[in-house]
Amino acid sequence: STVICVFEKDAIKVDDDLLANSGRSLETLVSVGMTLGVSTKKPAGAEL
Amino acid sequence: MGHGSSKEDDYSSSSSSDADTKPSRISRLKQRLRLHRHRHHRTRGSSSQQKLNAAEDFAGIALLTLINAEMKFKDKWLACVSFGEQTFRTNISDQTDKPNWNCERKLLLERNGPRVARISVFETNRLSKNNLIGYCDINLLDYLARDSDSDCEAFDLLDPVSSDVVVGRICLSCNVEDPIETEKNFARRILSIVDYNEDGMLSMSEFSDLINAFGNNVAASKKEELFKAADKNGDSVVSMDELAALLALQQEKEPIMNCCPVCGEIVEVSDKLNTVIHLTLCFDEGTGNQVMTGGFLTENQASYGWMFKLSEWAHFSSYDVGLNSGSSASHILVFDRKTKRLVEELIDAKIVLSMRAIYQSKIGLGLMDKGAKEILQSISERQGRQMNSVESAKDILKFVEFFKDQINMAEVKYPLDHFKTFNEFFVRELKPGARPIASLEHDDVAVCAADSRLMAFKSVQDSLRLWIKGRKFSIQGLLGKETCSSAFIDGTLVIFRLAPQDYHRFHFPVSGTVEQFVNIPGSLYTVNPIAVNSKYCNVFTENKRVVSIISTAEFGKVAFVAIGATMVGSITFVKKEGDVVKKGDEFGYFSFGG
Repeated sequence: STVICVFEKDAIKVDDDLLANSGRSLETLVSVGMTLGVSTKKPAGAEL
Repeated sequence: MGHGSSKEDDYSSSSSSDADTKPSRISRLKQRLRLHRHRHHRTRGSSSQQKLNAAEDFAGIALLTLINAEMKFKDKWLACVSFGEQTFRTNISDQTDKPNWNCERKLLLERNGPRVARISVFETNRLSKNNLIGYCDINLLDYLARDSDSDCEAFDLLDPVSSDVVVGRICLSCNVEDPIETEKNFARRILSIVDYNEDGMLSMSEFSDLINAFGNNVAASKKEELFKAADKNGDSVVSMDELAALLALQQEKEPIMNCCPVCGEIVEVSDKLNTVIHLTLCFDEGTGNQVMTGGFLTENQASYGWMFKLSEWAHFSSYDVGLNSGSSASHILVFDRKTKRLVEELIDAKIVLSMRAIYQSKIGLGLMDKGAKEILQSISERQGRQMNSVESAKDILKFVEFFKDQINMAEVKYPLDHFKTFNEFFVRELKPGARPIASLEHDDVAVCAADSRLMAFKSVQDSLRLWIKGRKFSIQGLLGKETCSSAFIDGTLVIFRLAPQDYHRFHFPVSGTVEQFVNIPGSLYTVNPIAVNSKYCNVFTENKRVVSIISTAEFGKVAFVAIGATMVGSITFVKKEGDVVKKGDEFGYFSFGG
């Protein structure tokens, strides 16, 4: 079984190590709760 | 060749004139690490974290020597070193209980790179696969920074079946090459490669060849300019020292090393030392300077018996991992994020053959269309009924035994006798806190949704180029018309693949509100990479799945797709539409069934 998460375009910056492994067609063994990435959206009011 | 005298060789080749008057490389490194620590002590106060900071900053080449071992019975022994993505093996000893290898290998210690080397000792068999007898894990930086003045140290070898049983001891040493010596040695090595007349100097034409070898296509006039800049004493030739100075200075101003002349890898301009280290190790491959045999990815590969020898010419470069081997071999290589090591996920060879026959050929998929889909559905339903029966509980212990190194019963919420059916065990819960959630209070940090093998792609184009080969894959096809919006079309895709031994509950990767669930009926193809990598099969868009949308403040909408697979086709959710959820909360689970 598999879970696929789809994030909206430019909504997340996925951790570099995960992208780098995937870029080599190499799966990364992870556990629930490990970091996946950070939001690239600015919090409301951040520009004030 | 590294048998005992290599250290003396290194000294004489690098700085023979002053080797007697200067402190040894080992003591200089220790001093350097200590100084680094003292500096942190003075400036920031004392804590164990400071030692860690100093260690993490360190990069260089470590020379690891496996000297000998004491085992509890006689056999012919070999040892493997697994470090990061590489594994090296020694030669095979004589029949003895005290194998003596004296094999050395240079290992690259990178900033933020792997630190722990696993040493495994195997008894060898002439025909079949060698048996792992003992292992130990050694943090090389801790070892290098220790206060002992002894050149070698003995470590207990632990039984792979029961890690509190000691099955032998292995003696090893590890030194670090001084970065300045690394640079000098490097200059000497490359100089010798293009020094056709072997006079120890580079003429203009030899220098020009060298620049070309670095993948640098500068104009002839620029080469002349560089040559003049290097030729400090104006004798129309460039010496080793002049070349070393040029490489050091020029690489910072305007890099002349763009790619590795050996493996072709593009080098990172911003990290000169790592570049030099990379090139040094590459130059060493196949020269006999490295005594241990390399080119293996995992200790399993390195320990294969004569059968592996038949294919040892088929060199595995680090770029052959994953996709290619996933579809051409009976194992899949996975990078363990926790240990920073490659591990093999073994699949029964018969299953691999049948999966390849079915999923990677037009004929196989043709068979699928002629009733095999129904067969997969039917065996999954039958399996579900069987795994829900009380009799199935007897298989739990066998399953745990089979995956003993991958299922940690200490973190399972209930003891084995709590589970009345296999399916109950399959969807076992974990104790609270068994899976710490990263940055729990920061909802702008997303977390992994399952214990799994993960692939992440910035766009669907990347996923198609690197992983999903099904010709009909698309985000619209995956999510279905009801939930797909234009913002998802070129969105980021993260795939979590669960294996049978994994904890089978999935969790929320983000905090938000569950908006909707959409059931999409479909087939129950395997989700193994063999099928995902097949151009004839469209696993993700044809399999039975449930699409849910989580609405979040930090990430906008996130589509969460739970996809059923052969045998494990039952998807259950523990949350419902409208629930407000926190990242890390349990969302649902997969179980046996159709």
